Formats: sequence, C-alpha cells, structure tokens
Amino acid sequence: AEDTGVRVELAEEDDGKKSSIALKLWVEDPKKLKGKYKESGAIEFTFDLEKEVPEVVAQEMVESGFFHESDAKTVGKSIRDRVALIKWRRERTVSAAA
Amino acid sequence: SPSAQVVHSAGRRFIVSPVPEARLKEQ
Repeated sequence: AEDTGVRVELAEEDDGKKSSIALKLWVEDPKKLKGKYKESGAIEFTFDLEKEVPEVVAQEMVESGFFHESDAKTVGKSIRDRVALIKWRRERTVSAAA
Repeated sequence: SPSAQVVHSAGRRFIVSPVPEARLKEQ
C-alpha cells in the first residue's frame, strides 16, 4: 500500500466473520496532506466491509471537520487499502481452512 | 484517556482519542 501519511488500523480483533469492523485512523505525516490539518488524534469508526464505500466515510470525515476537502481522496485511499488487506487476509484464512 | 465523539449527519459515530502511544514512539 502507498504511504499516504494517513494510518488506518484495526481497532479490534478481526474474528473473520463480522461484516462490520472497528477501524482507527490517524495522521502520521501531516506534510503529506494538501489541506490545513488540525491535529485531532486517532479517529475510531465502524465500517461495514460488505456494504460501505471507503470514499463515503472519507467524505463524512471531511464534512465532520477532521480533514480538508482536498484530502478526501487521500483519506479514502488509506481506508480502501486497509479494507483490501482485511478482506485479503480473510480470504487467505478461509482458503487455508478449506 | 480523554476522547470526544462526533456524530455525522448520516449517523456514523467518530470517536476521537489520542494517537496510540506505541505508534508515537515509532515515529
């Protein structure tokens, strides 16, 4: 995954079954952001791996004042990368069990 | 640790807390 300067991690153990999972996002390198960034710590949120779209969550974070509009794409990509990794690990676990 | 909540109009809850300590040490 590209280093966007925005870190997204699991905020809870992934049991491999739940479709909704808690994620935690924070900025590691504010210089990589285009917009003015006010340090606001780690943002924890729930994401439905099956139904939701990372870019929508990023837009909600912009609308909630965490990020500038010009960084919506960067935040969305960071969430998308982590979601892809979670899904890949789940598929790998399932195929290993099969 | 202090944390704050922001609820987006679409209903999603954002819980803000300090960046995890361990990560800060890594930086």
